[in-house]
Order: sequence, then C-alpha cells, then structure tokens
Amino acid sequence: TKRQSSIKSFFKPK
Amino acid sequence: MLEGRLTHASTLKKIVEAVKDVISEANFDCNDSGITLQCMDSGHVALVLLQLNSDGFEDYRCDRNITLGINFAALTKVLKCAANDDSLTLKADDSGDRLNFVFESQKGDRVSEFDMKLMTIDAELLSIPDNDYDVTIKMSSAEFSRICKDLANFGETMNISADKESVRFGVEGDVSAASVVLRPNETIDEDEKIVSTSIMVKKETNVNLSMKFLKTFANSSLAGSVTLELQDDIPCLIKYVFPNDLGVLCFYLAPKGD
Repeated sequence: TKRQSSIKSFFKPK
Repeated sequence: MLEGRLTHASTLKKIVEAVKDVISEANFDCNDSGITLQCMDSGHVALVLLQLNSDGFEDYRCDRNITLGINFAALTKVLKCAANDDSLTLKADDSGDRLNFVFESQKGDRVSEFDMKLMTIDAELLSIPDNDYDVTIKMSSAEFSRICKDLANFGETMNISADKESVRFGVEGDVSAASVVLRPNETIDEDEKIVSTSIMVKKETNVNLSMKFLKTFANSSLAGSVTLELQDDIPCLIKYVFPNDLGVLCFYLAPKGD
C-alpha cells in the first residue's frame, strides 16, 4: 500500500 | 453589498454537486472582481479552488469585500429547487449573515426565493504556488470520467504515467490489474464539437493518486474537457474551465508515496 501525503506538506499557510 | 446574476442557475448547481462530497462548509470570498472559494477536505488530502469572474455573470456588483460562510448541505437543498433553465440572482448585504437566492424561469412566469443563514467559518487559506508542470494533458471530461469509473473497481491507487507519445492510467489490485492508454487524437462528439486529447510532456512523469478522490473529481457535467497537470512528487491539478470567461474549478490532489 502507498502512503497518502497531505496537501499541507506542499502548500503552506498564507 | 453583493448582487450577482447568473443566466443559468444550473452552473452553480453543477459546481456545488461536484464539490459537496469533498467539502461540507466553506467561505465564498466576494469582491469587485468575482467570487473565490478555497477549501481542503477534512483529511487535508485535496484542495478545491473555485474562481468565478465578475465578467462571467450577467450582472455583478460587490462594492465591499464580503465573506459568505456556506454550509453545503443547506446550499444543495436550495439549489435543488432551481430548474436548469432558471436564472439565479444572489444577494447578500454587508453583514454577511444571510444569502438570498432568486430563481426565475426563462419566460419570467415563475419566481422562487430562498433565504439561507450563513455561518462563521474559521478557514485556513493556503498559498498555492504557480507551478509550471512537467505534464499537461487535455482530454474529454467524459473520457476521464469513464476511465476513473472503470478503473476504480480494481484498486485504491491510480498510477498515471506520461511520456511524449501517450498517457497511461493504471491500477494494480489484489487479484487483477487494469490500464487504459490514451494517445493524442481528435474526434467529433455528438454535438459536433471537436474533442481532442493533447499531451504535452517536458519530462516523463509517474504519479500515484487516490482513486477515491480522482473518481470524485472526474466530472463530465462541469465542462466538455478537463486538464490534468502532473509532476513527480507534487499535487496533481485537475482543472475545469467554464465557458464565457466565468472562471475555473481546480482540484489539487496530494500524491501517494511509497
């Protein structure tokens, strides 16, 4: 199984 | 205050239908140039970005920035009452505590009105980098929808790989594997419109994405074509462009790693 990454590890808070 | 009129209520209906399984509530940020919504799903796997340009509305007026906190279950109930040919007028005053909807039939012989209570949503806004992706695939949205629907039966992870000649959608399940390969082409659909598949590749790419989310984001009613932007190890972008310069609906989906 592959691990799902989080969108927050790519896009930082404004 | 905000006042916006869309010629077809169905436009908003389709958008809400496409995102309501991913987000339950979100802020619509309204200003002079249009309406923007940015929201993640509860598990922070995907991000929805909707941009509606004021120019795409039949009438649009927003003299002060206003945030409308919307519950999508409530919004869905309201939009269900609109016939596809109805026009839609949205109205909100500066307090931002209610949103008013008026649906009017084309002939003007039926007018229905709904008032929706708004909520305060503490939303976290992310800054989305303007990325120049390695792979851009433009294809029929119906084809993309069919591929996702067919392959979803085989496994939970979709592998998309692209090179200069083709794009391959593949799934490996416990007992079976499936794949669909598309090559650039041009066909004429039932409405005699040209539907083409184009593949632009700067660098060969191979990404793994959640099938569940892809299936939700594959939607043929939003627009005739869909654009997929891919690059190794960064979120995939699935983009629908609305006609008449109304705007775009973007889904960003974080990749799956090993």
